[in-house]
Amino acid sequence: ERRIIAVMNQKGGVGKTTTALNLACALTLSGHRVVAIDLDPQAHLSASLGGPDPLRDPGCKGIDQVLIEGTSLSGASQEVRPNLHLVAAGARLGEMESLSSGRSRDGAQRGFRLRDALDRSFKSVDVVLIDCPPSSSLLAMNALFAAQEVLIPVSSDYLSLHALSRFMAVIQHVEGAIKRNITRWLVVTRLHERRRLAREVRSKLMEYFQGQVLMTTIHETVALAESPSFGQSIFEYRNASRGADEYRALADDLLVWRTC
Amino acid sequence: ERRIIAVMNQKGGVGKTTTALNLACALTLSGHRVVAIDLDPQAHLSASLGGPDPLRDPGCKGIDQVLIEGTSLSGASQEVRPNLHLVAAGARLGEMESLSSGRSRDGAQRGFRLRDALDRSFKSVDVVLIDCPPSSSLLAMNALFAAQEVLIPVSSDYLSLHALSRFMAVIQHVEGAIKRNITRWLVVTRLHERRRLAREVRSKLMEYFQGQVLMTTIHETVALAESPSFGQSIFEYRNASRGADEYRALADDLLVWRTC
Ligand SMILES: Nc1ncnc2c1ncn2[C@@H]1O[C@H](COP(=O)(O)OP(=O)(O)OP(=O)(O)O)[C@@H](O)[C@H]1O
Ligand SMILES: Nc1ncnc2c1ncn2[C@@H]1O[C@H](COP(=O)(O)OP(=O)(O)OP(=O)(O)O)[C@@H](O)[C@H]1O
Ligand SMILES: [Mg+2]
Ligand SMILES: [Mg+2]
Repeated sequence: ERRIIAVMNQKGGVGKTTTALNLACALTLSGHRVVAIDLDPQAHLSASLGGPDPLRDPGCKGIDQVLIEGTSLSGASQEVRPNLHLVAAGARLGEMESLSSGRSRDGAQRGFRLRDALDRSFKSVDVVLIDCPPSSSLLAMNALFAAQEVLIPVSSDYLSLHALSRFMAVIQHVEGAIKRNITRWLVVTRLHERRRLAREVRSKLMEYFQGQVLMTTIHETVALAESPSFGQSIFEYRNASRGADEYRALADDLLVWRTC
Repeated sequence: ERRIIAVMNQKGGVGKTTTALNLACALTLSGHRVVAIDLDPQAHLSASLGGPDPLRDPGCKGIDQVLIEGTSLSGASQEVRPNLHLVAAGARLGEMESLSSGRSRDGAQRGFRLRDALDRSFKSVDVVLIDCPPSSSLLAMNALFAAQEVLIPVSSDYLSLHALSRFMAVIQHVEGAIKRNITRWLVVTRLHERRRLAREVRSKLMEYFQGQVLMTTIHETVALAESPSFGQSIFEYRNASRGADEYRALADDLLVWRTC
């Protein structure tokens, strides 16, 4: 049974791309077939996997073609690692951000383009992971309308915790509009073990969102910040590191629904 | 002569709110009259100053009223510290994000609402600082159309550096549309002194953007992450700290145009 998981949080810089990158690779290393979709016009997931990057190739194509012109998802993807297909952002994805996700018939239809594309392609993969931009634009709507689950990285700081209840309300609003539930998972990221604030944020999360916080916490370690600059996952860059161990364990948590 | 400065970067979590908060307060401590505008629906600048917060007060008003209903800026503000007026985000600011900033007459007009409001209010203050969300929505357009200067916090990591050229292109595009220049300042934030990657990112910034990087670098220190949770600036929370010294120096850099 295919799982479609959007990696999302309107709060910026919490580790969405880092999580999408390393989770996708951890899942393939344990034998799962994965499709990673880069829904952020910054194309950071694409760049982190060494894939098509609008910075170096201004004409590159990807999910932008699927959403703007209706190309098929499989036609817009490429196998970047064994068992891992990437649908890159493409150079024109930013055009989708400025379109309205308003109430007009046209606006409403635009929100379902990713869902419709996933209905036609990649039906036999195990997991689809969608990396999202830090905004509530039309791209975010496409992710929420397509996904059955949302993985929410929350960095261990006050503003990240503050932003969470608003984001949960956005998800709830979408559930009302599409008349089905979206399973929510939280993962604590960028934890600074020695900071009192970080430990407090983590225990607050476990209290407010019991049963939804995945067991593994991801600590702040420099190797996780370095690997994207080489177009590599943490497993290729420094396999014997805390970051690699933690993302392997997080992949397992997600597969067996292991929460705190 | 009033300066209107947008604190912006589409890359999330680089320290936009932390910089807007502490810069606004540093400028008032050296006797300048400042207006801080919270243009992020997450209302993080408002919360960090202990101002109206949609989380605690779902009916609170602020810049949302100005942009949606045309209320005056001064009517929507409150003096939160001596010499510092805050125009909070307000509970309805998110509604502006889903409106299109497209080419239609209506879309184009919506982009100038903040500029028009600033033409009518706060003409005699020294500095207007606008904290922006990490997206390129209609709110970002309102900030760029209103601002004469853009202050771009860049955290010392690879993805933040990667995102910069795309953001610079967005600014250039807006300059073409409004037929005037926008002065750009960069500030290196969240520097981890001991990380080789951080030092490399910083020297690359100074090479690529000579004359635009402000002299003071802001280091990653826990007090800067803690102060917002108390609704305080770094000067109220821990005045004798590295973070307080650095934001005081950064305010001076901005006032005298001191770059590397
Ligand atoms: N656990 C970690 N340890 C160290 N650095 C990290 C960790 N997680 C993320 N980072 C770094 O922090 C920065 C922000 O992370 P990332 O870009 O993944 O966040 P994001 O939520 O995707 O950001 P955006 O909101 O812009 O999409 C990146 O430079 C990344 O390398
Ligand atoms: N110099 C610093 N030292 C330590 N922590 C910092 C520093 N600057 C920012 N932070 C922390 O990092 C997190 C992200 O910073 P902040 O929210 O200011 O970034 P932002 O760019 O405004 O994010 P967003 O894109 O969501 O608006 C916050 O929790 C903040 O407290
Ligand atoms: Mg990202
Ligand atoms: Mg912010």
